[in-house]
Amino acid sequence: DDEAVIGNQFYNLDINTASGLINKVTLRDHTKLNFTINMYYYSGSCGDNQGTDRRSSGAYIFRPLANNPVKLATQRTELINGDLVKEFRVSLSPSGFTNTKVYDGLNFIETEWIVGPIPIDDEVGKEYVIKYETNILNNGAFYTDSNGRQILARKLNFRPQWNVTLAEPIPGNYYPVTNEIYIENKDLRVTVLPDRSEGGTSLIEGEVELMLHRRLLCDDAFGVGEALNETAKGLGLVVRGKHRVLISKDDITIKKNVLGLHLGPQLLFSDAKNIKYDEW
Amino acid sequence: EFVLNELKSAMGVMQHHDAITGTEKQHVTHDYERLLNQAIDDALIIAKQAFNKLTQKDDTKPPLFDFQRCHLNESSCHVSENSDKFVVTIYNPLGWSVREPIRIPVGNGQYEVYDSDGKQIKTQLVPIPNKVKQIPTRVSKATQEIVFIIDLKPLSYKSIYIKKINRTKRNTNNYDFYSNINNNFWGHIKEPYINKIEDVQTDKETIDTIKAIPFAPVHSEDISLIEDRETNLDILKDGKNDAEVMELEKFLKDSRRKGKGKDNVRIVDSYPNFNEDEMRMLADEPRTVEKF
Repeated sequence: DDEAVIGNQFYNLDINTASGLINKVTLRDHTKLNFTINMYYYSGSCGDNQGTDRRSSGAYIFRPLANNPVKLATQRTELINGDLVKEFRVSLSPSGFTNTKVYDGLNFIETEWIVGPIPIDDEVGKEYVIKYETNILNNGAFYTDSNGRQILARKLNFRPQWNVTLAEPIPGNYYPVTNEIYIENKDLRVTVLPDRSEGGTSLIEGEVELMLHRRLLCDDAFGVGEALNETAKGLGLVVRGKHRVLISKDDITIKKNVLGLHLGPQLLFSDAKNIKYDEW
Repeated sequence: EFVLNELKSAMGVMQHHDAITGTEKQHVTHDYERLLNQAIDDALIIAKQAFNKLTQKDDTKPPLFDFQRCHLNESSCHVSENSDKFVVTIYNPLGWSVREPIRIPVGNGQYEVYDSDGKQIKTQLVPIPNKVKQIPTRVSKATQEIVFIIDLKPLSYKSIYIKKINRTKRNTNNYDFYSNINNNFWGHIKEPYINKIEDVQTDKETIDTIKAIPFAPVHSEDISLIEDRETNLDILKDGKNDAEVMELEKFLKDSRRKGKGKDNVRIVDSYPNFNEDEMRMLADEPRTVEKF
């Protein structure tokens, strides 16, 4: 009874309302793909910045304490079913939330994410990421646009100009994502479009990972002179954003959605208490 | 141009490498937020004037709409949460057609949404997630969002009319209404009293009290504050002869013109970035109907 399906003309998502997991996506041509969305956090390192191995994670650099991030636990799920939009909401602990939506007639899966206030009671800074996990074999290759114009091929633990051995395998594989990041095999491409510039990577086969929000307690000594610890009413910021996921190789659909997210419709509101419907 | 310069200037500051990467100190972040927010508010003057030109048929009348922007990033909007009838103007800044979902935060109740051709749009009401309601800085009464999907042509706008139906009956405190009627009705009318007139209009005793108010105070200077209150007007017109109704309407027409001047002064006062000359230019900005 916990299994359910939400979908539209383009995507059908098999979900489990008990675990809060999406298990599978079925495309229009009946292709099935393992697909799930999870949120994790990396604990930020806090050192005295006296050596490369004693540097803190801060505003300038991302330096997690361990290479394995902590997966957020599902706290509560909610399914919204309607003609126009179907939503699968998952509250995550600590301080996470994902809302996966499919709209009638729109060719994307939208993930709305909320992170915060990031808890720091344990005096450890945290850096939240979201992972889109699939069974696509991308052989360590992923693609980012970095400057919003040109797509560049990235390869895990690799630099095209020299032989590299990464001392920090997580941040060493992170790249700027302005408009899009994708992985692909010969048949399918999984593209994630963020609504703002974010850091992104693909550390594990079939995964796309994007950094969402960071709250850190130590200065990284690169110049800003204070820790990246933003507070709002003393609690810490709450950040809300959107990703659109497209499982398609159709470039035009992708480009239209990039700009739909970045330059979406502008809304202005006016009271109409003095204007009757007929007059309007 | 000078209005838009505020936003150009703020955007210039935001080209600094610290603003782009977020490596500025926290108090600088707050200053950037202040700069941008103020500049966007200022630039909205231009958008308001442009939309007023497009939506207004008769330039001798005051603007039909007072366009406001909302904090949709936290699912809150003062206008849509507090009004039973409101208009949403949706502009597509892209050079090609788009089909996008729109979400409007509202309070409890049912709503009907009309497209700019007057046809009802298919909508869905979706509860706002608890996680959003719990955002510490959020101040909002919205409990749900109206969702609809809209098609917009390149660089075009649509005006969407939304009205609440099956209004939930509110508790009305008649005592408050009576106690304030003499002091406030013809004088400094505030929004709550206007709302209460609507709420208690089935109460015969209250309507009789309003009707009993002599017609003479309409000539008072203070009465300009009651302009455009149609509910009141209907009640006031009831029982009057044609000559009295004509006089009432003439008065209201005059007071609208006065109101326009006041509105302009109020707008200018709320934009501290501008000097006196610039404020005068804003206040005197002529509104004409442009035909494409």
